[in-house]
Amino acid sequence: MGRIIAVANQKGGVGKTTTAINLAASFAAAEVETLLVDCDPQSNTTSGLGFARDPDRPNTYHLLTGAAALDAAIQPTELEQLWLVPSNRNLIGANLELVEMDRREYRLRDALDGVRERYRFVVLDCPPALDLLTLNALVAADTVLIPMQAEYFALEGVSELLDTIARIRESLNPALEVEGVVLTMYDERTNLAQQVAAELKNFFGDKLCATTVPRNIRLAEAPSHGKPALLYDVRSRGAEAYIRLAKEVMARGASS
Amino acid sequence: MGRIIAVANQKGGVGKTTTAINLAASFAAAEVETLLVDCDPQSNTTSGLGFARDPDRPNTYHLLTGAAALDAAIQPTELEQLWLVPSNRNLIGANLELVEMDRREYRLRDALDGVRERYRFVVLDCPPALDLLTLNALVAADTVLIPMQAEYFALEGVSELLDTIARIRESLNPALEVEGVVLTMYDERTNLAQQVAAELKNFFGDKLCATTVPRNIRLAEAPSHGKPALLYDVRSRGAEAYIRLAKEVMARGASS
Ligand SMILES: Nc1ncnc2c1ncn2[C@@H]1O[C@H](COP(=O)(O)OP(=O)(O)OP(=O)(O)O)[C@@H](O)[C@H]1O
Ligand SMILES: Nc1ncnc2c1ncn2[C@@H]1O[C@H](COP(=O)(O)OP(=O)(O)OP(=O)(O)O)[C@@H](O)[C@H]1O
Ligand SMILES: [Mg+2]
Ligand SMILES: [Mg+2]
Repeated sequence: MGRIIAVANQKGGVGKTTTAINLAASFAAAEVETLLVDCDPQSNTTSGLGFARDPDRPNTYHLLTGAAALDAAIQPTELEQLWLVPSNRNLIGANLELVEMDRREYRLRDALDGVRERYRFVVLDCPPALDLLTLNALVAADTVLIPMQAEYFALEGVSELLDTIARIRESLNPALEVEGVVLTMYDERTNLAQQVAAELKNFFGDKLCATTVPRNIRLAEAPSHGKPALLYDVRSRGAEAYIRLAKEVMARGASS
Repeated sequence: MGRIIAVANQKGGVGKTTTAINLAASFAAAEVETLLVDCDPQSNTTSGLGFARDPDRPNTYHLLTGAAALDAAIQPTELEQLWLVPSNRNLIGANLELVEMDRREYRLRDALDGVRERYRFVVLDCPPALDLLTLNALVAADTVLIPMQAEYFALEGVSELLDTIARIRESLNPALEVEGVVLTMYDERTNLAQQVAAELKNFFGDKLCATTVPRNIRLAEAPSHGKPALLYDVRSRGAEAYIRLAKEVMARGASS
């Protein structure tokens, strides 16, 4: 049985897209069938994998509004076992259009029905907001992976995200668990990073991933070539960190 | 006559809050009466200036819904000429509540009526979305300052932001201009940064600010002490960059 993992944090620029792309690519490189769904109207996951903007190609917006079935929206990528549901800026409209719709928080969950039989991992990239798109992802997901920068503003927003997750667990998705918190762009040389990491360790215990992702320019360069880091520069510290993170996430699942 | 500057970019984590706080503080340090308005439910501008969370204190949400007048919401800060309208997580509700309201895009503009006579600069910190909160800020503003990281995903989102600004200029706020684009967390040693900066220069011409803000750990540390960088470490490269940016913005206005 597959697992649906939402990559979410309303704080902007913490590495959600970079984590979604590179984690999914690392699963696929380990010969594990993986689906990546771009739930952000910015569609950085889509362009980060080299797909040009194309509003007519079926995308996440069409899934949510019921205008296309899942199979019509799934695209192959350069990695044999990695598949993508792209997004487009039309997804901005979904936040307003979904408000009036029936089962508005379950639209993604319903659209992904049966997907766990075909993919071992489904990774959902979320926008920087606790809006109806992120809500849909958290209702569809089994677990949520929280990328965090070890900085003050990022720390500030964690309690709000955890409140939201707790509220969703009470009503919309009782099975939702925290997959883990992963430190991104981590520079162990700064005091600030060490202090924040210590606070997170205190707060999250073993939910804080053992793998940390260092700041590594290769991770920022790879999307401009339309490739995950392991296809752009597999020996880079960034690519290696995400391969380790994928192993850690796969091992967590094995025991449950 | 004062000027209202919205600091906006839907891309997350590009330095909107860091720019809003430190630009406003630099204006105030130059003995210029300045008002800073936190339009983001994350309320990082509010906590970055040392204000604790307090849902009962009048804030931007109350301004937008008409529950409080501007004077009731304005708070003094550590800098004599810097004043703050704080925000709170209740502001998330405004995105839905404003939809049904009359003049929903003009709520902030109306609430700030007369503010240009009392403050030379009013700086609006926006959330990482092109939502009704950012829309309200762009309708209230005279100009928009766009913080940009010199990275691929940040470049991707610029055309969408410019489309939005053009649409607002056609209908809701014909006087809206681009104040400038300021490169943040800039590391001139990387090829990626140089390539993106060259593309931005091509695209924006003299709208690209001469001042760039380097990556500087002091800027990330300052908010955990509740202070702008110039009160935390005035000799730091980060504080100096924002003092230069304030001078550049003040000089631009002088000629108009
Ligand atoms: N470990 C890293 N090292 C260096 N650069 C990184 C790293 N992780 C992400 N980046 C870069 O930092 C920027 C922010 O990352 P990213 O866009 O993945 O964050 P995000 O949380 O998805 O942002 P948003 O909130 O806008 O969706 C991007 O330009 C990305 O290329
Ligand atoms: N020039 C800089 N040097 C080092 N760190 C910086 C710099 N500018 C911002 N930061 C840090 O980078 C992170 C992102 O900046 P900031 O929160 O200001 O961006 P933002 O655009 O307001 O994010 P959001 O989209 O969530 O509102 C913060 O932790 C901040 O402290
Ligand atoms: Mg993203
Ligand atoms: Mg901000």
